[in-house]
Amino acid sequence: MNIFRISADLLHLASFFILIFKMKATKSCKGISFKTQLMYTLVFTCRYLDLFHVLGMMITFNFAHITGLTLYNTFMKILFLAASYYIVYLMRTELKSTSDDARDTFVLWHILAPCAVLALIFNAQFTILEILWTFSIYLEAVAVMPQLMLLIETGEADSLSSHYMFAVGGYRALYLVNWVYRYATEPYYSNWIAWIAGFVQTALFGDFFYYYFVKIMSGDAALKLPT
Amino acid sequence: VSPESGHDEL
Repeated sequence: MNIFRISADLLHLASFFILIFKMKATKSCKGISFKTQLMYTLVFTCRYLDLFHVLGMMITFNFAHITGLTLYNTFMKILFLAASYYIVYLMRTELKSTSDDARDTFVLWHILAPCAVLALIFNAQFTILEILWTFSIYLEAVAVMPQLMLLIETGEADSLSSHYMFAVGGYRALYLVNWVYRYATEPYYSNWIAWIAGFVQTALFGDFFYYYFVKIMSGDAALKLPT
Repeated sequence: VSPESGHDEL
C-alpha cells in the first residue's frame, strides 16, 4: 500500500460522493449517462466477487489470512458497490423523470462484446473469477464512453459534473503511478493487463482533462467543449 | 494465500 494507491482510492470514493451530492442537490440526473453508471455497477460486481470469499472467512472467524490490507479492500469494495448501485437506483426511481436517456445513445454491446472476447483470450488464468476480473478491468477502461458521448453532445458540463469526471478519470492515473512505484520498490509483478487497460482508461479522459484545466485556468463556471 | 484471489488492489 502506498500514498499513490491510497489517494487514488480516496479520489475514486470522492467521485461517488460528488455525483450523489450533485444528484441529490439538484434533484436531477440531467447530463449524467445512465449507461456509464450501469457499466460501473457491472465492473464492480464482476471485480469484487472475491468479497463473498472474504466475508465467508470473516463470519466463520477464520481470520488467518485476513490482513489490514484485506480489511481496507473489503471496506472499500462494499462502499464502491453500494455507491454505484445506489446511483443507478436513484437514476431509475426518484430521478427517473429527469433522466437524459434520449441523448444517452451509446450502443452498450459495442463495449460489452469486445471486453468479453478480450477477457476470454487475454487473461492471467482461465478461471471464472479471473476472467470476470479481467472483463471488469477491460470494461472499466471504456465504461466512460457513453458519458463522454453525452458530454460532447451536450457541449458543456456544469462544474460539479466536471469535478466528477476529473475524479473518475484522475483516480486511474494515480493507479498508473502506484504501479510504477510498486514496480520500482516491491518484488511486484506488473500486471500488464491492468497496466494497458489503465493507460487506455486514462487516455480516454485525456481531452476532457485538457478542457477541464482550460476551464480552471479561465475561471469559467461551466466546462465548455468545442461544438 | 491472500483471500482476494491474487488481486490486492481495487
